[in-house]
Amino acid sequence: RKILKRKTDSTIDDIEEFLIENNFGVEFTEHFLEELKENRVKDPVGFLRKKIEDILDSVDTSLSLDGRPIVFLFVGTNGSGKTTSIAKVAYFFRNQGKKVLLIAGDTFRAAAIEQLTKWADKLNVPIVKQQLGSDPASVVFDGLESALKKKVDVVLIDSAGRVETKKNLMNELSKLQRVIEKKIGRSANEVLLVLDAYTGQNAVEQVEVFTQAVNVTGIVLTKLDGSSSGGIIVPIIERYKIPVKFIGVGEGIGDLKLFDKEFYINQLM
Amino acid sequence: SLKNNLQKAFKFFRSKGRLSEQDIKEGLREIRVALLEADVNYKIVKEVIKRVEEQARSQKVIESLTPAEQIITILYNELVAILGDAVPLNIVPNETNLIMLVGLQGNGKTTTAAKLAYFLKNQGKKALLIPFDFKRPAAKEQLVALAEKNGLEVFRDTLIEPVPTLEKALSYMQKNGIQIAIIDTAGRKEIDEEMMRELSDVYAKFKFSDVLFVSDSTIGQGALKVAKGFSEIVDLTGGIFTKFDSSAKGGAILSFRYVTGKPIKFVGTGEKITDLEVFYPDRVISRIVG
Ligand SMILES: Nc1nc2c(ncn2[C@@H]2O[C@H](COP(=O)(O)OP(=O)(O)OP(=O)(O)O)[C@@H](O)[C@H]2O)c(=O)[nH]1
Ligand SMILES: Nc1nc2c(ncn2[C@@H]2O[C@H](COP(=O)(O)OP(=O)(O)OP(=O)(O)O)[C@@H](O)[C@H]2O)c(=O)[nH]1
Ligand SMILES: [Mg+2]
Ligand SMILES: [Mg+2]
Repeated sequence: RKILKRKTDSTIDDIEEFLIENNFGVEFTEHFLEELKENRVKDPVGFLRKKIEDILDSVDTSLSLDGRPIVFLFVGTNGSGKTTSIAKVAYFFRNQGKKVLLIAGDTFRAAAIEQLTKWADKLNVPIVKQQLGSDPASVVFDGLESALKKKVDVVLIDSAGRVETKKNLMNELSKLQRVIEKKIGRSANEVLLVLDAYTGQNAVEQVEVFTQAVNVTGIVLTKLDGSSSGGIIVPIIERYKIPVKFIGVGEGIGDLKLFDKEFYINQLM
Repeated sequence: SLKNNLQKAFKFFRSKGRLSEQDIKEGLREIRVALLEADVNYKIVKEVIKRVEEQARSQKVIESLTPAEQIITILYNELVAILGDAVPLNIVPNETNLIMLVGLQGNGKTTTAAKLAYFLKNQGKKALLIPFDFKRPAAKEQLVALAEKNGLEVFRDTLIEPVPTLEKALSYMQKNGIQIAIIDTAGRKEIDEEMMRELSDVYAKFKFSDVLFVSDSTIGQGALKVAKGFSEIVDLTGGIFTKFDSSAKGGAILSFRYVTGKPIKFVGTGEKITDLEVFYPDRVISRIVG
């Protein structure tokens, strides 16, 4: 991926190429190049780094951990890494000594329940599931019922992948959110939009549509161990003020980081 | 949106009648923005705009009564020239045809494998699905479930090593007179040396009728590097782009074709077994450029 040379070695063209090739998008790039001109910036790379830092600092990346059980709902487009991220987050909380329960809310995709069950077995955490084709709202309801009874600390809810163009599937998500709120008497602690770091401009549309369906509180940026820097989240954070709360850096159970500004910027620049 | 940007460009051109140098520059800028917002790679956009500009500057365009139409046609022809035509699967009758699907994690290989088997079944051709992902939890179960649901044959006796599994599957095919197999590999990064070595090892030991790169249409600028990486390890015969039912413009398709020179064979248009369509360049171009 495109790396920028320090200070005065980078021309305006280099900066433009860097921003576009890291998926910052045309709007952000043109606006930034305008800013460089207007401010007669001598160190454009330093100025860019500062701008990115400011954007990342403008949101609170801490997790919402009040109440018991802590409830996280994972949503996102197909194949972005929801199920794997749930396993990692379960491991994260289990290592803090918390009692975790998983809810197999993807009742649609082939072997989705088996996939999450295998993770539950590996982690030695309970999982609530029904058979394939059952109503996800019903599994979520049952799962939360069980979590409340068992006085579990953390509940992680998986949902089926869905593309933003399917209105009925977005409505299904809204319904899941309502079921959660009705069952625990408050909103979920986190509704996490799982976003693949390789995604291009479509990520903006994903955020746009998913935030209309549910109250997205944070992003899990996955596959950052790949050849993409996930630059798309910078314009997303600037525009939507949604923080990245977790970063996925591999396929293993331990390949999860709480969002780390330095880590993110260093792998980007 | 891309469509809006290009419509802006075309409106601009058409409103101008005869075109000045400045007009061409301005119109091309709109086109450039449109292509970039459609996720076409920066370097490719540069090249395409350069070629369109060279041709737009020719006397016949400047002196034309309909320069806008000329430039639009030039752009369209450039994109068509890059994309090429749909190319079918390389199935040779009375031979063993191995189709291997490769690509990044979560891009749609397993689902596409089942769709391909179903597609071939509807053409009267029997294909054996071979689970070849030994890493992801319940990967094999996923392919088996898809096979069972849709009346497709799947090779169930998998060991846990790629090469012995394929050898066993081949003898199974011979015994049962099956001539086509679709191998669903584990998702992997082109920068993962160990996983790419596993792939090249398999590629070297068997003969494949098709090695298809399966990619999500929502991938951004990085598509160029990923496609290049895979094409350098195995000789790809084509690409399949999934999630065409999303609102992604799919500029990655152009990047793939441009950097590998390989044809796009299919697009995935949903999660159902029937959601696989033969690639039509016109449809992709109109999606990218509105
Ligand atoms: N390299 C890498 N791979 C990841 C990461 N997160 C997930 N994956 C892989 O991405 C693929 C898809 O992950 P899943 O967890 O099944 O994704 P999903 O969003 O649940 O998919 P659907 O339920 O089908 O929509 C799997 O092969 C995962 O191992 C990550 O951070 N890095
Ligand atoms: N909307 C839509 N979803 C698709 C399409 N193709 C595949 N999917 C979905 O994308 C997700 C990932 O598909 P998989 O087939 O598991 O992807 P994969 O490449 O095998 O993933 P790994 O084996 O983990 O690398 C699943 O939820 C599929 O149902 C498509 O064309 N459109
Ligand atoms: Mg899943
Ligand atoms: Mg798979």
